[in-house]
Amino acid sequence: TRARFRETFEAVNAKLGETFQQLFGGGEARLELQGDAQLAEQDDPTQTKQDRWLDRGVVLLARPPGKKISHIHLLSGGEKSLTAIALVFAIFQLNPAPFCLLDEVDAPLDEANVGRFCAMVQAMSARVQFIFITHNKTTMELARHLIGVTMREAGVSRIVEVDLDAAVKMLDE
Amino acid sequence: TRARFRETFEAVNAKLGETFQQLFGGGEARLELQGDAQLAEQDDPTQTKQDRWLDRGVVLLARPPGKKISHIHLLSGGEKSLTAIALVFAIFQLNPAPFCLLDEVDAPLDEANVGRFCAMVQAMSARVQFIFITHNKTTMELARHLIGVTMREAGVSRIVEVDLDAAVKMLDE
Amino acid sequence: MRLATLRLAGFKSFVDPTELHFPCELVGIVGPNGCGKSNTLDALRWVMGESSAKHLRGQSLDDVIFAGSGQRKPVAQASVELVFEHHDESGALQGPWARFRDLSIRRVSTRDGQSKYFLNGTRCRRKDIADLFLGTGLGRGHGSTSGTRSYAIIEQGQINRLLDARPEELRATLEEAA
Amino acid sequence: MRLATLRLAGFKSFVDPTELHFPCELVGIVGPNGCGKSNTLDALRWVMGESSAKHLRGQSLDDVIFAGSGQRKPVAQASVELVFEHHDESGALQGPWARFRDLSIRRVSTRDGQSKYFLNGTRCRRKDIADLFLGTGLGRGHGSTSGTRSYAIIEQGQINRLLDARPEELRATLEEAA
Ligand SMILES: Nc1ncnc2c1ncn2[C@@H]1O[C@H](COP(=O)(O)OP(=O)(O)OP(=O)(O)O)[C@@H](O)[C@H]1O
Ligand SMILES: Nc1ncnc2c1ncn2[C@@H]1O[C@H](COP(=O)(O)OP(=O)(O)OP(=O)(O)O)[C@@H](O)[C@H]1O
Ligand SMILES: [Mg+2]
Ligand SMILES: [Mg+2]
Repeated sequence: TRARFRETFEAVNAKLGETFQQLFGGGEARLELQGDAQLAEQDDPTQTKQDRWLDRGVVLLARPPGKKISHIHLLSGGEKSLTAIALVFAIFQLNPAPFCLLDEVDAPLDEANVGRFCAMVQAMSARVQFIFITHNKTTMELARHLIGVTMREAGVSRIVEVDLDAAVKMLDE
Repeated sequence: TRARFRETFEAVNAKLGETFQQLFGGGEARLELQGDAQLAEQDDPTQTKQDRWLDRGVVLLARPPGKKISHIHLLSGGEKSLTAIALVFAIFQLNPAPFCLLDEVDAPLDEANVGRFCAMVQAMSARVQFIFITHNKTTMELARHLIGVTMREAGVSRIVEVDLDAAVKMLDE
Repeated sequence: MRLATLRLAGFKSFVDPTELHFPCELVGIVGPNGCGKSNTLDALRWVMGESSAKHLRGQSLDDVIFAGSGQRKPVAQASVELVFEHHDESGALQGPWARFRDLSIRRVSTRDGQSKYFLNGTRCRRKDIADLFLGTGLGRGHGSTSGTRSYAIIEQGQINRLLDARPEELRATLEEAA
Repeated sequence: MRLATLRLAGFKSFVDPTELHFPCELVGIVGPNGCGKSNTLDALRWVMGESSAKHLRGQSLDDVIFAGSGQRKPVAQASVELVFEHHDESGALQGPWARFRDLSIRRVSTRDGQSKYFLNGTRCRRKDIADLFLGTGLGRGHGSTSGTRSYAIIEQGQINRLLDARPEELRATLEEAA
């Protein structure tokens, strides 16, 4: 299954490049095998190319537009969430599950990033059903059907039909 | 220092009751020594009252208005954050540090909870200086001075003076 | 295949029989803090076979059964049913479930920790439910709970978990996607 | 005592000399994702003595020095100065720092990991800075880094950390507040 992992790694890597650029409006991201950078420096002839795929961990490097490439822990809160979304959507496009459930993934994002996130969800919805929980008005507008949940009776959840205006009002309840 | 810990525990407990009620608009919260509930059941005469304070962990129980009291892991994302804020503010009121730095603590909160959070920060600002990072328009309105951070040149942060309108516009950049 | 209807009764804060409809590809769920939004996602994971209490934000599996509120008493069981829609535009049934006209799964659980699973109304094992999702990005071959922990379901506050993971864990996620 | 001015140079994304003014009790910081907002809080913790790279979201301490951007080269050092305002309305100096007319702390660090601390322009030890904050809810008696990890500074995404902690950790937080 080494060959299979290599295939997946390369396929996700290619897709990740695409989803990252769409979500950030530029820049790049890639997966690397742990120690790859070090290995290249050592250029150790005894370690054949084939062994490389055995049991080594995977790291993700990202470069938001105009910045230097860095490890993900140096990214900001919003940049990190957007990069994680890019990775999830890259895997999705390779092995599409029939539906995707998202619980407030847009919370750390600013409006520009929420806009690009919505555009991507919209495009993917041709093949995947999205069910998403959100507090963000822009993301609500993406939904073609909205489900309101209330607790008029404390402790007891009920469903109410809402349209966009009612949903936005609910935000300010 | 057992006696000192007991004093702090009881003082924070009393304050927590107040801050929780203000932030949730009702309900109650309290600290408990781990195992207290079990101890009460066993009513073990050998364990003197004094030992109770030795080395036992602390748990927090919370009851949002109209619900049953429960462990904090059963609370929702927003309820949990608001409860954590109540605890921080309770400790603060007992041992006020001169300033308090908050990084997007309002992100998981709905508008009603943001409103109560802002009212509390406003009241505490008589004795404590607050510096807070936020994406929320209601919280921005609380600030008497706003600092805008931009990266017009990619990768290089600069400060711009902003007023409320400019700050709100920045959100939609 | 897509989700069509979710029916809950006695599950977490949904004590009364409640129905959620998912009539299209883009469905939003909204409401104030603590009203029960994340509980609907927990119900979806639970009915698909999730067996870890911790992943359902509880300490034990009966934390999913309505535990009472200020006014109401606790109930004895939780029941969740999920109906799928798997006709394509032409009405033909597609995919691995073409042999079924309708497709619905159901899980019922009582306070003694026992769970019963049903496929189209007929009692079945948990493994039968897990097998339904195999290879769809929801299911996972290697024997753990059915795909409820897959990359297709992102819990609240967990989006960064994927990146905070150690390199070996990131590798495991990729292997699941293979 | 309150914060008055923060001066940064070469610290994370603030490569050019930059000043932030905190003229009152309620100051908001706003801006798009990745623009440098959380870096300003990192600067405040750093100048007050934070010594753990992990708590500054880096792998090593020189991750706080500007590492370059698309157009700019990395720099050799990071410098942060924090000026306090500790006159009360009547102009009198209050609190334990009354002996100082002005009060400012500064930290400068180079890529070899060496940090220099200054109190009102005069070189001092880190301990001298930590002592300033003792007993104010920022400082912690028991020898660890000065109060930068105290309850008075809540990092992004960490608000729930307090409640996710194990019972003995919650006890330790309370003991710090004693
Ligand atoms: N077994 C149970 N019985 C009754 N109520 C329960 C049970 N389990 C959880 N709850 C209630 O459900 C509420 C949490 O709901 P949920 O997490 O779905 O909220 P939410 O709508 O996602 O809110 P947020 O916007 O804050 O994330 C809690 O207040 C809790 O009291
Ligand atoms: N040593 C460094 N040199 C140059 N840039 C750095 C350095 N350390 C961090 N950065 C940059 O700072 C940016 C992160 O800034 P920060 O975390 O302050 O953003 P933020 O404004 O808080 O954003 P968000 O709203 O997403 O939380 C990253 O994009 C990173 O590239
Ligand atoms: Mg939720
Ligand atoms: Mg930030």
